[in-house]
Amino acid sequence: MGHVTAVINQKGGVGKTTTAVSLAAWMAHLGRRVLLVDIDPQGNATSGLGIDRRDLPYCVYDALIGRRSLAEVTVATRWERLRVAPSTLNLAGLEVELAAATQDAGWRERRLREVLDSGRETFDIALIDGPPSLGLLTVNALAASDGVVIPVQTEYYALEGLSQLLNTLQFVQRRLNPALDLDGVALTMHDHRTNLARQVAAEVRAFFGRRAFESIVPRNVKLGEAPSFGEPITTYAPDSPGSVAYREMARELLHRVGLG
Amino acid sequence: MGHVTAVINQKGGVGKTTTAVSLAAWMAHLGRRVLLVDIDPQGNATSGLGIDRRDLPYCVYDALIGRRSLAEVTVATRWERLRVAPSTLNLAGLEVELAAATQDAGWRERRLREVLDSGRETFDIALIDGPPSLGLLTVNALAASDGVVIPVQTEYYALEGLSQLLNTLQFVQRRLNPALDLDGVALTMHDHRTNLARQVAAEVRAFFGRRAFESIVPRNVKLGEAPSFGEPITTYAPDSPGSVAYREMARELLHRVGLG
Ligand SMILES: Nc1ncnc2c1ncn2[C@@H]1O[C@H](COP(=O)(O)OP(=O)(O)OP(=O)(O)O)[C@@H](O)[C@H]1O
Ligand SMILES: Nc1ncnc2c1ncn2[C@@H]1O[C@H](COP(=O)(O)OP(=O)(O)OP(=O)(O)O)[C@@H](O)[C@H]1O
Ligand SMILES: [Mg+2]
Ligand SMILES: [Mg+2]
Repeated sequence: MGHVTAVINQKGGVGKTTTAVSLAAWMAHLGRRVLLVDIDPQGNATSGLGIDRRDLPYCVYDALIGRRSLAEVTVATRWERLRVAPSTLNLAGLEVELAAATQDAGWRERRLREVLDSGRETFDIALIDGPPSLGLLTVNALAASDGVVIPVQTEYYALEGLSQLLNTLQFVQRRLNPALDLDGVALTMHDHRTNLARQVAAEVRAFFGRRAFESIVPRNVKLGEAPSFGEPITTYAPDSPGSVAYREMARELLHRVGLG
Repeated sequence: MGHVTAVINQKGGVGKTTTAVSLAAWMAHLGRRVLLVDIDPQGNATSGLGIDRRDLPYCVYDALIGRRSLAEVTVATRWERLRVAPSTLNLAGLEVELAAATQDAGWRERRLREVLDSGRETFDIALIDGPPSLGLLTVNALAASDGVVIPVQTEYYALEGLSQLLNTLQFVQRRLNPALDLDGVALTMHDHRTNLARQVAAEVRAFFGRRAFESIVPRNVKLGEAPSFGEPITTYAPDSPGSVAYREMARELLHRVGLG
């Protein structure tokens, strides 16, 4: 049975996609069967792995509305053991489309859980890349997951949004998914030269303790360049500081979820 | 009649809030009566100006559901001529709450327009800070505005999202607000030392031409520090490179909308 981890934070631009894609690529490189699930209508994780959304016959949306199975929407990438359930724009309409559903409470929120549960034996770990919101798509990701990774950019506004995020996690744990755990907090885009970054990092560590990953991801232009070539950092610049930080974080995450 | 500009981009973390708050503060400093409208449930623009959301009796949400007027929800700041229509968390529920409305098509999308039209003579320019999505709140902002400012971080993913944003603008111009114009494209968090940033900036300028502001906002830690003190850059670090860039952009924007 594969482990499912959601990479979530409603604050925009904190490194959710970069973290999901980099961890997925490193875990595949380290020998695990990895599924990356892109439920952000922007589709950055999909294009970040070189997949052209216009070429796709199906995507996650088709599985969420029950028209296709997980196996039918999943595509291979150029990297061994790394597969993607890609996103397209029609995901953006899901929230309003499902709002009218007359099924019982919780039906809408469990669409992704049903999709992923049908294929749990096909992967060792699945990572879900979420949109910058706390709407239905994010709640679906949380209801479908065993654990959550929260990327936090070491900036003030990213810190401010954490309490809202933790409230949402508790809501999902109470109502939809009691087993949901915090797999880790990832400090991202860290510029060790600024007081602001060091202060925010210290506050996050003080609050989350050992749940914060040891590995801190530095600001590193290679991480920004990689997606423009449709490659993860593992092949674009494998020895760059950003890549090495994500390799260490991937090892920590695998260890925490019992795949180490 | 005041001019209304929406600061919009569904890509997360591109500098929407920093741009809205900095331009608003500079335009007030330059003698205009400015209203900052925060329709992002995260409420970063509200806290970035030192307003504690817990102290607020009313907010934009109350005006959007018709319970309070714009005048009742608007609060003064410590800075002359700068007023805010603040956001709180209950904005997050608006999309689903209004989804059930039985009024005719376009009613849901024009809530903010009706609110702002009722107070147009009380400001020279209003800036709307939007959330990182293309949902109902963002469509409301576009339907209520005379123009749009699009902040674009000089990074690859920010470039990728532009076509989706432009499609949404055209949809709103056709169906809800034919007068909606592009007031400007703001290049933000620009690190002139990296090829990536220079390439993205060149592509944005090639595509948008003179609609891109001359002034480019450099990456400047002072802009990240200011909100942690609840101050705009105009008082936190008025002579910093980030502040000066936003002062020049404010002048350009005022000129473009006929308030120069
Ligand atoms: N450590 C890093 N160093 C430099 N650039 C980075 C780093 N991590 C991410 N980036 C860049 O910063 C931007 C924001 O990151 P990313 O898109 O992964 O965030 P996100 O949280 O997924 O955003 P959204 O909220 O839009 O989904 C991207 O352009 C990305 O390439
Ligand atoms: N020019 C700059 N230099 C350095 N830091 C900046 C700059 N502009 C913005 N920031 C910081 O980058 C982060 C993202 O900016 P901001 O929150 O304004 O983006 P946003 O588009 O409003 O995000 P969201 O999509 O979550 O609404 C913030 O922590 C902000 O303080
Ligand atoms: Mg993302
Ligand atoms: Mg913002």
